[in-house]
This record gives sequence, structure tokens and C-alpha cells, in this order.
Amino acid sequence: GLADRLQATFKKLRGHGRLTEDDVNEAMREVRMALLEADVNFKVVKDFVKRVQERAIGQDILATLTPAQVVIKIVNEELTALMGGSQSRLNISSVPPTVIMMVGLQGAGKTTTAGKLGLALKKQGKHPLLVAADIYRPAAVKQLQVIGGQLDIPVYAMKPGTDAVTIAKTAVPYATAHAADVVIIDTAGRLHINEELMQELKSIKAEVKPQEILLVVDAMTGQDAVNVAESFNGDLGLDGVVLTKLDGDARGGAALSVKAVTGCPIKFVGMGEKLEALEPFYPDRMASRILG
Amino acid sequence: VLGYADIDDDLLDELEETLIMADVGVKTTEKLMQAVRQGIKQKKINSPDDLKPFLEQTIRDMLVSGTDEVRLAAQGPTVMLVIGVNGVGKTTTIGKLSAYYRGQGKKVMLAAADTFRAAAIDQLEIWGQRTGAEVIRHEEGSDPAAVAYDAVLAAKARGVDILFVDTAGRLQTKSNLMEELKKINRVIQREIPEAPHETLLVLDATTGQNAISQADLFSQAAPISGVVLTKLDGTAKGGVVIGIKAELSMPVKWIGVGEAVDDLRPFVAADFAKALFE
Ligand SMILES: Nc1nc2c(ncn2[C@@H]2O[C@H](COP(=O)(O)OP(=O)(O)OP(=O)(O)O)[C@@H](O)[C@H]2O)c(=O)[nH]1
Ligand SMILES: Nc1nc2c(ncn2[C@@H]2O[C@H](COP(=O)(O)OP(=O)(O)OP(=O)(O)O)[C@@H](O)[C@H]2O)c(=O)[nH]1
Ligand SMILES: [Mg+2]
Ligand SMILES: [Mg+2]
Repeated sequence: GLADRLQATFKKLRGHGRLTEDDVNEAMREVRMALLEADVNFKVVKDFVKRVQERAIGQDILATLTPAQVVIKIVNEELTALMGGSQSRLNISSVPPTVIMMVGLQGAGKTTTAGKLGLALKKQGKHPLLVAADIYRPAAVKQLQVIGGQLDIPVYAMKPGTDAVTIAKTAVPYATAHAADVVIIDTAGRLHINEELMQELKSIKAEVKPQEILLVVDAMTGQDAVNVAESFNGDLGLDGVVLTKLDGDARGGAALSVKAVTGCPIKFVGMGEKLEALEPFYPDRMASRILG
Repeated sequence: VLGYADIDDDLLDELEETLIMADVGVKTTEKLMQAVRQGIKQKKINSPDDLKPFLEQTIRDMLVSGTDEVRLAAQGPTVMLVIGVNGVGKTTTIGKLSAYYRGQGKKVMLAAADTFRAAAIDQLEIWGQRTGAEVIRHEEGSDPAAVAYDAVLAAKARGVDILFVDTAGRLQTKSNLMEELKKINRVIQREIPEAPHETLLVLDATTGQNAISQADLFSQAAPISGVVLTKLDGTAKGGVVIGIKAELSMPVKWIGVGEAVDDLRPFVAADFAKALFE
């Protein structure tokens, strides 16, 4: 990983008492490559490397650490700090129900994550209601109903032909009437550049005033993560991000990109297809994963 | 090298940035930039205006080498196995391909071999209804290889032209799921030795460098004849396919450009190369 490459880089340079600008420039090339290979966005990498560079120049090489270790330590600290301020907690409304909206691109894992959140909240003693507001994808409502059935969580759905905004807004009083204190709205996957569908989300937001709008992002997303996150955040204002499919070997650089451009906390990670596979986000673990 | 042809470092940096931002990846980008520097040296590039066309041509050439035609059976059903990680668009792509071949008057059958995910079978059945293709299915939770087997027998018996086998999304690092895929492949092959005639790896255009690992590990479970690159209607460019073609000789055969039944196009390398720079 990066550690080995930095060791190799510094082997070529003479030992100094401090890291010179030349030492650091060489090392930053390696850091930049490692981050790009990990799918961190090009522009985010540029800014990040600049910060690390400033911190690294003139650093004392302590007897206990090699120059490579000094740089790795700085990179790790900066990455962790950038992705941190971890709030793996949802904003719970003081007046129930708490309304959560799942949004994101097609196939990111919204429906599955909606189920996972429902299960997690149920284990905390809450009474969730899943809302089937994806009226487009074939068998999307059925998918959520099957998940609800597996978890013994009620699913609110309306007859085909009903628009998503109506489904979402009628779900809230339904929740109150049926003693549900958390409403989790599963929305259809959509492109951030589809104005009509982004407007649908804005309308849902206006009607249900959610405490949480969660952007669901696939951990294998590449450079495009920045465009998606910026757009969704700009249109809706995001409260949190869920990074899915982290049980694979994707380095997950999208996590850094999304955090860097939106400032939005990554609250949870999806670690598998099973409905129990939801974990809190740990910035330090993510940092070492990104660095490989 | 710089100083030739009025091309400065900034211009080359800009090109490199465009490639990286298109998910071409560090390694393939370096290869391409090396080709550009060679092109400048060899006077194939003589002005800044020559840069983009040169790169487009280079990328186009990388993407069209070899025979990338869709392989059909000489007789009996053509079997197309559709594989890939979770959520990339396998089931939807099968729906689109079903419509495409139905449009040619072909008899199409679909095998619902994703027996795991909630409502996966229902989803494929809807595509079957929409496109006039019979769907072979078993119970949820049943053995996917058994579904594939039944479907191949049914396809043979009923004079089906094209059989699509839909599989569950699976991350390439899950060895038990890769073994399951090998079994599905074997079962199909045992019934029809040349089958699957096409094994399509579906890749999502928003995917970054992990697509290389996907192509690599999936091809170890089942030899891949082509890639379907989906969701190109978004802002992602899908540049990873250049490296995949260069390193693994996997051609892109189709692109997905939307969620509707006719949002599928044959892959055209020239269009793809051009779109990288837009
Ligand atoms: N391995 C793994 N698979 C996941 C994870 N989260 C979701 N999936 C799978 O990813 C695929 C897509 O999940 P969905 O929940 O249908 O995604 P979606 O965002 O609702 O999709 P659309 O509604 O079509 O936009 C399914 O096969 C899920 O089982 C995860 O954390 N790990
Ligand atoms: N915009 C866009 N969306 C697409 C495209 N292809 C598929 N989708 C959408 O992507 C989502 C996932 O598609 P599926 O066909 O369920 O994907 P899959 O690979 O079968 O998913 P799993 O079986 O869960 O692994 C759906 O919302 C599709 O409508 C495409 O080319 N463009
Ligand atoms: Mg969904
Ligand atoms: Mg599917």
C-alpha cells in the first residue's frame, strides 16, 4: 500500500533532520497516486495533498519514526479529521414521527438500507414505518413489502398510479394514527441531472419536512461522486450519507470526495446484503482503507 | 519533449485531468499521455488542436481491436448469461435486450436465476410480460443452477432463439458466490457445450477503479464475452472500460442510457471516445 511506496520513495533520499520541500514533493506524488487509485476525486485530491504538503514540510524526523511514517501519520490524521466529526446518529424529532428520506442514484442500495435502518431503529425500541414511494421501478413496492415482511415492520403503499408526493405526505398522518414514531421513505433511484425527478424530491421534502435526508452512495463510485453529492446537496440539503457495499474491495475514495464537497457526515455503512448489515461509520477505518 | 508544437505543460495537464475525471484511471491515463508525448515527438501532433483528436483516435483504436460481434448459436437456443455486482442494471438490461431481440422477431426466454434478492423474480417477470418473453422461475431461495438448468431444457424444447439467464448481484470478492456462478456456468455448459454463447458482465458507468477488480475476478468464474456499460445517461463517463479492454481484452458490446425498455444501444467506440472529452 501507500506505506511501502513511501518507504521506497524515502530510501532514495538522504536522511535529514527534517523533511525538506523536495522530500515532501516526492512523497506527495505517491500520496496523490494512491488517492486517485482509491477513486478520490481529482480536485479533492489536489486540495488534500496541498494541506498535507504544508503540514509535512519542515516536520522533524523523530528518532522513533521514519520519514515515510511521518508522512503516513500526517496523511492518516488529515484523512480521519476530514471524514470525521462522525455522527452515526440520526436526528430524532422531539415531536414524533421522525421522518427520514432515502435518496440517491439508481441501484445505490436505498431500498435495502431503508430496511436496515428500520431494523436498527426497531432494535432501539422505535416503531418504524417503511414508505414505498418508488412508483417507477418494476416490483419496487413489492421489494420493500418483502423486506418489511422479513422484519415485521409495516410498509405503507398506495394503489398503482398514485404519485410519490401523495404517498409520502399521506404516510405521515398514517404513521401517527398507527403509533409509528419513525417514517422511512424509500424513493426511486434517479439521476441528479433529471430536473423533473429532483423536483419530485423537493416536493416530498416540502410536504413531509424530514429530519433526515440521507444520500445513499455506492462505495465503488468513482470520480462522479462529487457531481452527485453536490447536486443532491444543492437541491435538497443533505443531513447524512450512507456508504453501501463496503463489504467488497472497493477502496471507497468516494467517501472522502462526498464529505469534502458537502461537509455532510457519513453516518452509516452498508456491509452486506443482509438486513442486519448496517454499521456506524468510522473515519479512521475508512482512512486506512482508502490508503490501501 | 515540451516546446515542440506549441504544446505546453498546462495543456497536457488539462488532458490528463480530463482522463482521470472520466475514471480512466492512473495507469491507463499514463499510457495514453505517453502515447501523446510520442505523437508530439513523431510530429503526428503539430498543434494544440491536434491533441484531442489524437487522443480520441488512440482511445477509439484501443476499444475496437478484435472481433466484438455478438455470438449467436448455429442451431438451438443462444444462451446469454448476465452477471455483475449488485445494483448495476443486470435485470433491466435483460429486459432491454429481450425487447431488442423480440423486435427482430426472435423467440426470447428469461431465466429468473436470482433466487435470493427480495422481489427479484417479480421484477424479471414484469420485464418478461412487457417484452413477450416467457419467464422460467422457481421458488424464492431455490438453487439458481437448477433454474438455469430448467430454463435451458425448456428453451431447447420450445424452440427458443435466445435465453437470458439473470443472476443475483454479487461482489466479486465473495468466493462462495463466485463458486455459485461457476456452478451455474457449468450446468449450462453441460446441457449445451458451446453455451453460454455470451456471458455479459454488466458494469455501472459510475464505478471507479473497482471495475477492474470486477472484470478480473468475474472472468475467473466465467469467461466473459462482453461488457454492458450502464447508466451512461448520467454524468459519469465510464472510462474504466478502456483499461479493461486493454488489459483483459473485454469488449463493450452494449451501453445502457436510461431506465426505459428501449434505452439500450450497441457500443460505438468513436462516440464513446468523443464523449470522454465533452
Ligand atoms: N453486498 C452488498 N450489497 C448491497 C448492500 N446494500 C445493498 N446491496 C445490494 O445492492 C443491490 C441494490 O440494492 P437496492 O436496495 O435495490 O438499491 P436501490 O438504491 O433501492 O435501487 P433503485 O431503487 O433501483 O435505485 C441489491 O442487490 C442489494 O441487495 C451492501 O451494503 N452490500
Ligand atoms: N439511469 C439509468 N438507470 C439504469 C440503467 N440500467 C439500469 N438502471 C436502473 O438501475 C437500477 C438497478 O437496476 P437492476 O436491473 O435492478 O440492477 P441489477 O444489477 O439487476 O441489481 P441486483 O439484481 O440487485 O444486483 C434500477 O433502478 C434501474 O432502473 C441505465 O442505463 N440508466
Ligand atoms: Mg430501490
Ligand atoms: Mg437484478
